[in-house]
Amino acid sequence: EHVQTEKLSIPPGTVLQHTLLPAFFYKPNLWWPNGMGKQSLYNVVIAIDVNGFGESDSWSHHFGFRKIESVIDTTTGGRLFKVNGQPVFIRGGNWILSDGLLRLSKKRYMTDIKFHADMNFNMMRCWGGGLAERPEFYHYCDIYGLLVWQEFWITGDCDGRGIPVSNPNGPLDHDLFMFCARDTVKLLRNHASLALWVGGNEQIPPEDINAALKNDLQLHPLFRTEIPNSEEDLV
Amino acid sequence: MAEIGKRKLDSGWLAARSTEIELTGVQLTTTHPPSGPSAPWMEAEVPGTVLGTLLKNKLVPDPFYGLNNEAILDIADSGREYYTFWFFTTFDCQMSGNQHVNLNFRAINYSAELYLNGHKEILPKGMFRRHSLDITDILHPDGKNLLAVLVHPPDHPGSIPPEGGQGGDHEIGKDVAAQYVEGWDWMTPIRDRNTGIWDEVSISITGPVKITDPHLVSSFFDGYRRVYLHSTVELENRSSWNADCTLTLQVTTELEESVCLV
Repeated sequence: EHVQTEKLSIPPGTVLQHTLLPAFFYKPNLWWPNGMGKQSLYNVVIAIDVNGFGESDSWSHHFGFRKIESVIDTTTGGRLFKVNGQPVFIRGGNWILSDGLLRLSKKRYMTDIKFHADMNFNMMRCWGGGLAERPEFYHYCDIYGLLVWQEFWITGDCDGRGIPVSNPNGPLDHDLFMFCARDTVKLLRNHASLALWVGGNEQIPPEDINAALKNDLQLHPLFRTEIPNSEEDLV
Repeated sequence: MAEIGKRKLDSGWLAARSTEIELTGVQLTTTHPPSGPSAPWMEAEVPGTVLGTLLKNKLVPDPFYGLNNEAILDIADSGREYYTFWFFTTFDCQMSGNQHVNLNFRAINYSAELYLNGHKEILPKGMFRRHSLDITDILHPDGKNLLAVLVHPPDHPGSIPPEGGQGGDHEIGKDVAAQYVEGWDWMTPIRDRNTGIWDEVSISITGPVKITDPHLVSSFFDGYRRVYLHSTVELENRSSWNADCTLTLQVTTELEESVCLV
């Protein structure tokens, strides 16, 4: 469907962030949740060649074109989801984790997640007292069309609402919490099935953590605005 | 020249309880590596947890059945050292000039000390964070490398009140770790609090420039007819000279098995 290359020069010992020119697609196959259409996935490969050396590194990912929006409905107070502009009636299941000894295998994930799709679910809610689920979990949610609601590691019981009330200010090290949250977002953010990051279960994270999560997780303005029609404008 | 790409280290691991090993990590990865699964060393499940390895070696009953979990010593009673374990493995890696190698842990619970060929690195706390170390300069010239990791449980494993309850005494909430491990209304406590190298271990070989954490975002216009794919990558030039590069983005629809339409 699409190949584009760019030249760039990287000084020695440097780490830089590079945004490629947007790749344009006309009416690509969209990714839909279970029961609403196909879960079309594209194989995206990013490779870098170095003059005088050849291919230096490459990365690939199964990517789904989809737009997921959700807002709180002022009438009911419930959260309304839309995928590709279409409202979705959420049929969700609670998910803690595959196995208490963390024997997490692709085969087990595929079986568990296909089971939920066969039961006509279209969302998995990853509970805050469990895991930030693994890429293999998300891979099969991408394939079987299960949206994922992923909570961070805050629960009412352990963080300020349990009996006895404990840890009202959450974990001891907030910087460590944010480091883990940011690294987890980078690990999982490209999966089509990832629909919602949630601060915690039945509890709002401590104010500083909640504010940092909200700030870091908002959609970059670039993706809100209309793309100029010409590449010149864009550049 | 070693092949560019990622290779998982998911076999041939050994484990031993830290209190049963007198040697240091430097000795284990230089002069006194374990010779095989003979006591106190045992075959290990990596990725996996300490309890998973103990179960694999039938040193604990399977907590999944009946009241077996009651027969397994809880970390609150045993102390953290009891579930502090060494994990050991070897791997081959023959590189050529201008190649670089990273050793990657996708998740460790909860903190660890790593020794590779006698060099020590600290893997900081946190159950949900990746660790990636540039090991290019500490690989063995002959290609045979010795790796030992001493894994420590969460700092606050807590203890389970006689009446149980959701999250036990909630001490685990002080750490950045899964909280269900102290037990919940639907779950008995996990005796080792899921301590271990619980996710993928790999080595990745690159040339002078490495790609890290690409970010893909799509934006939609004209009723989903006009669509853009935005890609941002982090690039690191680990050589000592300027790298003139060609960056390629390729998007294909995998028709069947390995047939692609470009």
